[in-house]
Amino acid sequence: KEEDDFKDEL
Amino acid sequence: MNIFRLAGDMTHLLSILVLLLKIYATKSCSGISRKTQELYAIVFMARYLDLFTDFISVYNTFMKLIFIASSLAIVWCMRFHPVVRRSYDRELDTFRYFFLVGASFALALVWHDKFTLQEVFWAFSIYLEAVAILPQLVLLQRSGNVDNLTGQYVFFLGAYRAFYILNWIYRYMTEPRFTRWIAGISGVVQTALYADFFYYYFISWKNNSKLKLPA
Repeated sequence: KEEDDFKDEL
Repeated sequence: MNIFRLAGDMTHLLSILVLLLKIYATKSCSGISRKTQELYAIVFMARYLDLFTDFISVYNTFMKLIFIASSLAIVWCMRFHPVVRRSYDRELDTFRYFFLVGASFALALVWHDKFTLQEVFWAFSIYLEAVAILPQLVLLQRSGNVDNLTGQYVFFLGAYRAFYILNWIYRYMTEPRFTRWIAGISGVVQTALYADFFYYYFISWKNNSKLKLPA
């Protein structure tokens, strides 16, 4: 879960 | 990164460049809402708290710095630049945006991914960005004729989030367990607020006439 809600977008 | 998100980021960057061009070339900020610019500065500062803690990519860090620096520079120009500040439509730019900030923050306290400072401020920035264009749209309706660069600025600013919606749909379909409900729903609301502007922008483009929003 942790990694895929990682905010990688601007 | 997918083509929709890249198109969105480039359109967003383009909107900022058009606004900087308008202010620099005409030495005027008439038709531009300072309140919307201030809201966007808050949006970027609240959203990019992780700027120095989470390194994602050079692109990501570079764009975050561009967005923060440009929004602050535009607010500075509109407040303190001796020539530009004189053309600010102070009496037209009266949207009481404090409520937008308060309501967005209250909602972020209730609805967020995780109850941490960074995540609450991220959700706050998402909600605030959804409504940040309101003072600008109100100003356009009040100020009658809209100069081309200002119209293009608002158009690209609205279009970038529409590309992000396509990006979220694409990621939802291609990445297992990808969900961005907060950004997705807010993004739809944000883009919907531009609906009537897009309509009048299209009409002015089709008829090759001056962009005019009904009062």
